[in-house]
Amino acid sequence: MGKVVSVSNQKGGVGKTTTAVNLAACLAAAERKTLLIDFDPQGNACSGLGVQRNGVEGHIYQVIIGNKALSEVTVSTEMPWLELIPSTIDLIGAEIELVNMEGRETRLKEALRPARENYDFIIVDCPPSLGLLTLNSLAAADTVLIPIQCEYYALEGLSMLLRTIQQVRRSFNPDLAIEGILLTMHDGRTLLSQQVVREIQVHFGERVLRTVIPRNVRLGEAPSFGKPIILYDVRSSGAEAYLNLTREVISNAERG
Amino acid sequence: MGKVVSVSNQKGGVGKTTTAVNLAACLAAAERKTLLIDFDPQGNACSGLGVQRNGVEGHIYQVIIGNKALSEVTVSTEMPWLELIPSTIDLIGAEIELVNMEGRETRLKEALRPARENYDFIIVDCPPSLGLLTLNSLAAADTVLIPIQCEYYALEGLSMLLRTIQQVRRSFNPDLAIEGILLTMHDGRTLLSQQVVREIQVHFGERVLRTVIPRNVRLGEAPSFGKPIILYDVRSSGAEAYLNLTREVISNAERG
Ligand SMILES: Nc1ncnc2c1ncn2[C@@H]1O[C@H](COP(=O)(O)OP(=O)(O)OP(=O)(O)O)[C@@H](O)[C@H]1O
Ligand SMILES: Nc1ncnc2c1ncn2[C@@H]1O[C@H](COP(=O)(O)OP(=O)(O)OP(=O)(O)O)[C@@H](O)[C@H]1O
Ligand SMILES: [Mg+2]
Ligand SMILES: [Mg+2]
Repeated sequence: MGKVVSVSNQKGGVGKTTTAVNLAACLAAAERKTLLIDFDPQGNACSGLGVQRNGVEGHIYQVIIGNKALSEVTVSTEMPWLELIPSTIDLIGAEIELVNMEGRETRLKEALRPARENYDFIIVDCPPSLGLLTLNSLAAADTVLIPIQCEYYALEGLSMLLRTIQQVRRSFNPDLAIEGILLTMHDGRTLLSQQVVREIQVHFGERVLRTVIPRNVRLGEAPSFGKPIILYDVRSSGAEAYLNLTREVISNAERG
Repeated sequence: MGKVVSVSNQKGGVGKTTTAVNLAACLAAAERKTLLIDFDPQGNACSGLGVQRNGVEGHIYQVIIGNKALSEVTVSTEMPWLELIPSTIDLIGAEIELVNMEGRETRLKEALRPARENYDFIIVDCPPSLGLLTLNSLAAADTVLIPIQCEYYALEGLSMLLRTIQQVRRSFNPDLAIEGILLTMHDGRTLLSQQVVREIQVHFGERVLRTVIPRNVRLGEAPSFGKPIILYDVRSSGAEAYLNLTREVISNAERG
């Protein structure tokens, strides 16, 4: 039974896409059958894997409004164990169009039901908001992975996200657990990073993942070549960190 | 007649709030009567100016749904020429509640009409999306200031934003102009920054503002003290860059 992990945080630019793409790629490298869903209208997860959106027919929006099945819009990637469902710019309208639809918060959950047994992991990259797309992803997920930059503004948004997670638990998904809080773009040289890390560890203790992702320019370069970090530069500190994160996620899944 | 500048980009974490807060503070330091509107449910612009949201009664959401006038929700800040209208977490619901309202895209434009002659500049900090909040801000604005990180993913989103601006021009605001594209978090040492800068200058030439904001950790530290950069560390490279930006914005406004 595939585990669904939603990568979300309404704060922008915290490393959601970088985490979703690289976690999915490392899971595939460890021969776990993985599906990455790009649920952000910006489509960064597609380009992070070198998939040209305007070259594909189907996308996730057709699935959540009920026109197509998941299997009809799934595309393969450069990696054998990794498949992708692209997003589309039309997702921007989804927030407005879904509002008056039946079961508007659980359309992704229903769509994923048949697909779960075909994959070991299903990773969902969310947009930077707490609207209907993120709510759909939280309602469909087993766990939520929360990337957070080691910056002051990112710290502020965390309690808002945790409150939303509790609301989703109460209304749509009682079993929603937290995979963990992932510290990203950590720069050990700055006092700011050190202070934010300490603050998060004090408030969230156990829920903070052991792996910390360092700021590493190779992570920013890789998407311009359409490659995940382990294919672009496997010796980089960014690749090492995402391989460590993947070991943690696999061991959490196996412990159950 | 006050000039309304919308600071927007649906890509997250590109420096919208940092730009809105510091531009507004530098305009106030230049004795321009300035109003900063925090239109992002995260409320980062409030904390960037040291205003505790839970300490204030009124906020921008009450204005756009028609319960309160702008003057009823305006609060003063540490700086004499700078006032703020706080956001609220309820703005998350605005995207859904506004959908079925009359004139849903132009509610901010109507609300600002009486306030325009009381200020020289009205700056609007937008959330990272192209939903109804950002549309309201673009419909109300004279110009749009587009911060963009010197990173690959940020480059991808620019054409989507420019298309939305054209749509807003056609439907709600024919005079909407581009204040400029502002390069932020520039790190001259990395090849990535240099490549992205070149790419933007080639594609967008004239529309790129002369001022480039360097990556400067002092800009990330300032919000944790609730101060704009010119009050936190006026000698920093971040403060110098935002003072230069402000000169550019003032001279653009005076040229008309
Ligand atoms: N550890 C890192 N070191 C250096 N750069 C990074 C790192 N993680 C992410 N980046 C870069 O920082 C920027 C923001 O990351 P990313 O786009 O993954 O964040 P996001 O949360 O998905 O943003 P959005 O909110 O827009 O969806 C990107 O340009 C990315 O390449
Ligand atoms: N020039 C800079 N140098 C260093 N850090 C910066 C710079 N500009 C912004 N930052 C930091 O980078 C992070 C992202 O900036 P900011 O929050 O202003 O972006 P945003 O576009 O408003 O994000 P969101 O999309 O979530 O609204 C913040 O933690 C901020 O303090
Ligand atoms: Mg993203
Ligand atoms: Mg912001």
